[in-house]
Amino acid sequence: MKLKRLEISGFKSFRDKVVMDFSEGVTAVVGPNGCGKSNVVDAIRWVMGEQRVKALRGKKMDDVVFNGSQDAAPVSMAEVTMTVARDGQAFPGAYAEFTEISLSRKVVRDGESDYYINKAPCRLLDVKEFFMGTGVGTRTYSLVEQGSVATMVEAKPEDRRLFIEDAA
Amino acid sequence: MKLKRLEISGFKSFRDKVVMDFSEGVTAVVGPNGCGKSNVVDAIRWVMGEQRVKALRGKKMDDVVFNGSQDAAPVSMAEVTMTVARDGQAFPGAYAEFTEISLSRKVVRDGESDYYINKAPCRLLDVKEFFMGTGVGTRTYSLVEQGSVATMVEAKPEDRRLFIEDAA
Amino acid sequence: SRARFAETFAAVNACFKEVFAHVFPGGRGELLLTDENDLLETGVDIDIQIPGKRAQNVSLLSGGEKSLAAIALIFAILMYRPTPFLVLDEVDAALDDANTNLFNRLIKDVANKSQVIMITHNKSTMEVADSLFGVTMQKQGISSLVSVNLN
Amino acid sequence: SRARFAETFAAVNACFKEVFAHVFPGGRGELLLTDENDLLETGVDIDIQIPGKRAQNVSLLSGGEKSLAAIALIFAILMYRPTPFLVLDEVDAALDDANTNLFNRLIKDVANKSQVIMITHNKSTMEVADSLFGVTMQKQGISSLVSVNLN
Ligand SMILES: Nc1ncnc2c1ncn2[C@@H]1O[C@H](COP(=O)(O)OP(=O)(O)OP(=O)(O)O)[C@@H](O)[C@H]1O
Ligand SMILES: Nc1ncnc2c1ncn2[C@@H]1O[C@H](COP(=O)(O)OP(=O)(O)OP(=O)(O)O)[C@@H](O)[C@H]1O
Ligand SMILES: [Mg+2]
Ligand SMILES: [Mg+2]
Repeated sequence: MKLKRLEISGFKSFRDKVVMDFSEGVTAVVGPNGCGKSNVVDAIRWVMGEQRVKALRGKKMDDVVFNGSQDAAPVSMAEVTMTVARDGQAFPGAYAEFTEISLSRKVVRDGESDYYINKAPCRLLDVKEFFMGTGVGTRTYSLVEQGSVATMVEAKPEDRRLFIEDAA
Repeated sequence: MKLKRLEISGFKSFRDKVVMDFSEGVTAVVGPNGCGKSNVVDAIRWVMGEQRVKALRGKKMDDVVFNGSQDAAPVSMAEVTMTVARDGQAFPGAYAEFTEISLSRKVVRDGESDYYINKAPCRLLDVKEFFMGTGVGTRTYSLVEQGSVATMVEAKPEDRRLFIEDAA
Repeated sequence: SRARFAETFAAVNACFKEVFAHVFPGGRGELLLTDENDLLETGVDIDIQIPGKRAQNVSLLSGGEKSLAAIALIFAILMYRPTPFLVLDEVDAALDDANTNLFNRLIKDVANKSQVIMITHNKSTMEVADSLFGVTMQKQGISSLVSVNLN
Repeated sequence: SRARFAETFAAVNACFKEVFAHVFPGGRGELLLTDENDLLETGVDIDIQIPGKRAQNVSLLSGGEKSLAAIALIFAILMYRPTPFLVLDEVDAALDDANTNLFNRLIKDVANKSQVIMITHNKSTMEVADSLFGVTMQKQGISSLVSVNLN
């Protein structure tokens, strides 16, 4: 499985829709302090089903919806779509025939999140199950937040075990 | 009061004695990862009376004594001396006539620390009292450890209050 | 005592507003008491608005914005109650080039009142220093000093 | 299950020893179980010896040494169980120039098996990337993308 595209709109500082097409190898995301780089990481975590408000650096779930700027008004909805492409191995379960899958998450202010796979509404559980077999779940070693690289070394032994379990 | 000189010997990675003479303005301490820069900060904290093992990044108080390297044997004693010079305002209390004061701390493995002011043995309390009036105590805003600059902003409101109290 | 805390809080807050406006031109930073009626127990909140953005909870600030806001608060406290010397260990690690240059200018200001001892890997910050100590491990595992030539 | 954890632990540990020796030539890194008799509850300890130094408690490692040891562990786990893509947010912040170059070489290796998305302020790390996204706030407070020219 390869990450092919990320579409972000109304999510955190991304009021206007942006589309990021990814290629093989290493993609660097660069820009000045506060421009929105880590918000892209939060968008990836969020579309993969992240439920912990703190892991998205907010105080409430609504903090992911664009909250306005000095000149711009807040919006009422945030939406992120991740498109992944098959890379050798087929997708798990019912998605085996597809060569591409798009996963979306939408939320309106004060509302619940809606999830979609290939534009068809689904449950959070379906999204979680899709990623479960691929090792890219939201808590494992495949996503390292800003400032927390040394966590594995500084962690208590019983917490360090969780990283090994994720790889099992 | 100005920091004039720091002498470090047998403390952490400084097996052999080093002498650092400081001047006015900004002094930068530079060097590759793991060479001993933050150990200099620990030496400053330690000679000013730091008692918390964790604040010196160790597990036990002996961790401040040079523990050996691949080729060198451990030593049995650590000693740091800080020399401060008068800068306009006189030193507090009994030290008012001095233009320079040296503060030392020595420890042998498995032993207690010994403290000295101008080479005369004194108590930890004397050292603490000396620094109390100057605002350079070991816990205040005047020493920022590696990786913890954002602490004041991320702290809980009741903890942030402590920084303000230190300035009272 | 209550009066002392109130006085310190008010003075530091005034300095913070000033330093913050200098560090984030067009923005606004201030300290707030969580409980004004209980000066002995009250917490201190921080309310920050980055220029061009809405005021938000500090947890949403970026890594660099948090570092810079914290540096502004430290320098504000120093403005009110300078200390003889200041030790900073890689406080510039999260800053981009523009904010590093800003930090370098701030450090020069602070060094007028306090001696500054600063650990950094940043070349432009080294250039701002009045003197340099190089630390090395010529003998593996054993720290020693070496003179540094910036070029 | 017990057997699965034991197998994963052994394999990751073998990878960690290999990656660590590559990252810290002459040093030794390994994982240890805190309680071998209870595979369902045991913790995992980490025993690190930096080249030229004695093995010490990891709490005494420097900021850069900790980052590099953690990067070695992450890459060791990836060696055993690669993931389709890897997201790294400024993991190179504490590294000096030499270790940054080492990191850049490691990233290229990892990118053979996993797609890497990496946020960095480090120019030499940007140069290693196969493609670049620039994020900016041309309209204050609103993020947008911009093409980046490295020179
Ligand atoms: N819901 C939201 N609405 C509007 N802006 C938001 C929202 N959530 C976060 N932000 C803004 O996003 C900015 C932080 O972005 P981010 O953390 O991605 O920065 P960054 O590019 O990673 O910077 P650094 O290099 O300092 O780490 C903050 O200024 C914050 O105010
Ligand atoms: N008691 C001791 N005896 C010998 N070496 C020690 C002792 N305590 C710490 N060290 C060594 O000191 C080194 C760490 O030094 P320090 O934290 O000062 O590095 P640094 O120059 O700040 O590096 P960085 O740029 O990565 O932050 C470690 O490698 C550690 O093993
Ligand atoms: Mg960031
Ligand atoms: Mg350090």
